[in-house]
Amino acid sequence: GRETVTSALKKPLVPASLNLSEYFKQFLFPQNECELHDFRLSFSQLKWDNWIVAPHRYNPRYCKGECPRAVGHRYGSPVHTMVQNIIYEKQLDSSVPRPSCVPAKYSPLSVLTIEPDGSIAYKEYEDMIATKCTCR
Amino acid sequence: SLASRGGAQMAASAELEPEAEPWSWLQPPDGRDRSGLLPPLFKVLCDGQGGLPRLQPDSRALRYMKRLYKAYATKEGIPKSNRSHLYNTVRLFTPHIQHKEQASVDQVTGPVPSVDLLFNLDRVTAVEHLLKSVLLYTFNTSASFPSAAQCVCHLVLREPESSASKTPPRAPRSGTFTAPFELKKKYKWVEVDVTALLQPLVASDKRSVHVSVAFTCVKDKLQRPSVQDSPFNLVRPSLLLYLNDTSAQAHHRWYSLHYKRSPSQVPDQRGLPACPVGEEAAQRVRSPRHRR
Repeated sequence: GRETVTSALKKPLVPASLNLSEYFKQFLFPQNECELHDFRLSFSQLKWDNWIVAPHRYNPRYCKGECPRAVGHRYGSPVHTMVQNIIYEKQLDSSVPRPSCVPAKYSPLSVLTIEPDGSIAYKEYEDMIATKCTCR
Repeated sequence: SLASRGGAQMAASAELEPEAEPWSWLQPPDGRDRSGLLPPLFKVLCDGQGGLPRLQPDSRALRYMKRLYKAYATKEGIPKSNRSHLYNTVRLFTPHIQHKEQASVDQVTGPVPSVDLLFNLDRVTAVEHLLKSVLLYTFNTSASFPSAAQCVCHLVLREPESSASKTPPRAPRSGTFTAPFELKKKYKWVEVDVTALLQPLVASDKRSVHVSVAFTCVKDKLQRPSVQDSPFNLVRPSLLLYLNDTSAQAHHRWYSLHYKRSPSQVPDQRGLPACPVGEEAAQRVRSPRHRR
């Protein structure tokens, strides 16, 4: 295989037209990767401000973006996600989708509401605000 | 093939009920309406019943609850973690009926006029366990009153009048309940702890509480206790219930507090027991030695 190795070494690593900084940029700053986004909602938009007294603004946040190959160390994804990514990239089966960008952790929300009988309730609900994303 | 058959069944059932609301798919297949299982917030999120007509709450009560909210949560609605108590629900009820009547004679102060209050606790759900309850008084600011006074609150629990009942009303179960408290000019609110009186009622799923309230106050040590049904014109009280909602949708503070301290013990989603018991706890004790 010595001939093949030497011939491979002779090939230019990077196409002459593309300069190095552009070439490396695609690895250093991947575009629209999976990450957390804000979505500030006011209950008056939903016309619920007649029964939800507080908070005035609610930011449930959401996860959006593409799942890169190196999902392991960045998103704490299980090995299954990398396997699914490889199946998707090599198109071994067209029905297998790319891994999805979904919330991994949440925080609670405190709500002050007026009940139909006129009583007032302060309640803390679990899992109402996404705080971390992952690829699955 | 199993999955495809399941999918076909799902598709078939969807064709059968084209108008079904998406959230109704969460309902159990037997069709019985168990909307009580859904927390109120989730119910509204699904079927947009936020527009239901609502009785307007008492403005003083609303002001108190807004202050409580600011003390417990940030502007974005995140519960403040500097609180150690275990309740994740606070409910405030204003009384429906109140009328004055002569109550029992008190050996110290003679006839004690009292005020009758009726609270409707329909909104308390079976999964909400009572931790503390107080009668919340505020002052009628126009009334003049001394800088401080020692008071005692006398409560008598009454069976709610049910017109349909044939049996003569039983004698009111006297809540041999006296709650001392101090009135001070600088306090805007006075809380009279009635937990011991209400605990059995809320635990037995009682839907309404009928109670007569009277006060005896002493402005200074020398004076005889004077009888008032509402000293210094206290405004009619609200009933505050501090509850621990045990449903899965409610935020359980003790849980996050416990697992925040020892990240290695964060339970994985397969539902490890909430608190380490027996072998696991012993194992944890052993692990430091193992690490050494």
